[in-house]
Amino acid sequence: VKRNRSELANTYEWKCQLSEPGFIAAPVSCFSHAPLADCWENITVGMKVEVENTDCDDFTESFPDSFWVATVLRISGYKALLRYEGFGQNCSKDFWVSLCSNSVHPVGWCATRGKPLIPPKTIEDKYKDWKEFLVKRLTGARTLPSNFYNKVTDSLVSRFRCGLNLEVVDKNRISQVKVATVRKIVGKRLHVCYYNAEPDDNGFWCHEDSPLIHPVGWASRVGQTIDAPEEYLQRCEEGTWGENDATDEYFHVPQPSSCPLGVSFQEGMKLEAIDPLNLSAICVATVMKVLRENYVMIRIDSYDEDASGSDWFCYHASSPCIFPAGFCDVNSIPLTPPKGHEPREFDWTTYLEKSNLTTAPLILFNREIPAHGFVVGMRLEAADLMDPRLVCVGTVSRVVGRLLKIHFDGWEEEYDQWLDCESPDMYPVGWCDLVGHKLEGPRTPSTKA
Amino acid sequence: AETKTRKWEQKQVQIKTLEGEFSVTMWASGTDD
Repeated sequence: VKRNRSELANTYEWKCQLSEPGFIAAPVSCFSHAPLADCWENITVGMKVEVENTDCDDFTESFPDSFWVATVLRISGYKALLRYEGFGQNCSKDFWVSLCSNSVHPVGWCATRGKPLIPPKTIEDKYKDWKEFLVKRLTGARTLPSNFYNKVTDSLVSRFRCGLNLEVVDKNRISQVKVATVRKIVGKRLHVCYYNAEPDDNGFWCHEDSPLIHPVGWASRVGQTIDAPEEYLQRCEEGTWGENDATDEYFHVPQPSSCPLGVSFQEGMKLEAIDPLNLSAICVATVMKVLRENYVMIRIDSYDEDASGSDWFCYHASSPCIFPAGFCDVNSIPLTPPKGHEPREFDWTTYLEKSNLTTAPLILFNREIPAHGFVVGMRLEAADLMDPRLVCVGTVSRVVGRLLKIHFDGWEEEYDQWLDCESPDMYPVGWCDLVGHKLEGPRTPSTKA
Repeated sequence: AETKTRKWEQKQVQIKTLEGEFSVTMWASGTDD
């Protein structure tokens, strides 16, 4: 992916961390929205590839670039540690490379382009004729499919395009959506600009699978508040869409409710929810309004009083970011109580009895726990959802069922984010490098200053 | 076993060295189609 150099200035490279003892990256197959996630299980240690041979004399006229066969020794996200064939136990020339880069090819690629394989200088005298050695080492071994690079390219293509209109959560008033237009796409992350935005407004970033974006006409269909031009609202009423309107087929449809008939979220019900304005906190919350198609407006009870309703937030009933009362207690997660209550003293039973309140029944919540594969200590790249144009290096610091706590390396715990295991805002190690997005490194003493 | 057959395909791979060309039998994941 070719990108403007200035955009990628000072991008962090994992290189020095990859070989540290104990470094473990979350596997690509854990991120279903990430490029090649569906076929990454076929990329294995022991696989042979053809790769640029950097252990050679300066380029000669007859061979301006030189390639040799290498074995995959380790895989960390999209990165692999390679060793040139013929080095045996000698690790002196081992190197990390992005397996999706255009310098890595399936075995056989060089021959199809008429390029002979040239052994690295360190071992060139080991054999007079390399044929027997290569036949022995390569026969029966695995390599990449011949169209691997096309697969990489295809998997990077967004289903969106610049200029498409959609409805996006208004970052300045989270209780409503606002019409916006896609201005830029990097690695399926959309940079959208809001309608009627201030000149200095830098818009909003989110992944194309984010639950924060919706098709045109969504707000009027489900009963959500929208900020849009009169002409747009008119089109919503008529249902007439233009070629630049992102309609339903661009979006994931949330799971339908599997609740028995008659059981549903009701206004006033209490629950626990991830605070949309502070993702490190899970808070006592209230259902403020029930919309159509299983969407609910939720208010975090620890916020300051605001009668305007501007701090309500829309969650789908199937969202993995809302929980039944008692979830935090059961899982030893600190719960932020309603305003005026002390965290240590808060107790659901007393609170409900005292105020004559009811909780949302357990059956209403998404309790499915996928076999996600994340474990504590795994490293990844994750968007900072408080400033989602930034993608940062992070570590899984807790796993609670399908819920993950992501710690941003070098930052205090208060900056951690609770994210669902299927969140499209998390990516494998090497994703930024693959898609051409800047990666923010761990905070160091100098960045702290 | 059927899934495995579809997943991994045996293929003849051409190798070219400075000494000449030959082919070897390797396995590639079956995503070629």
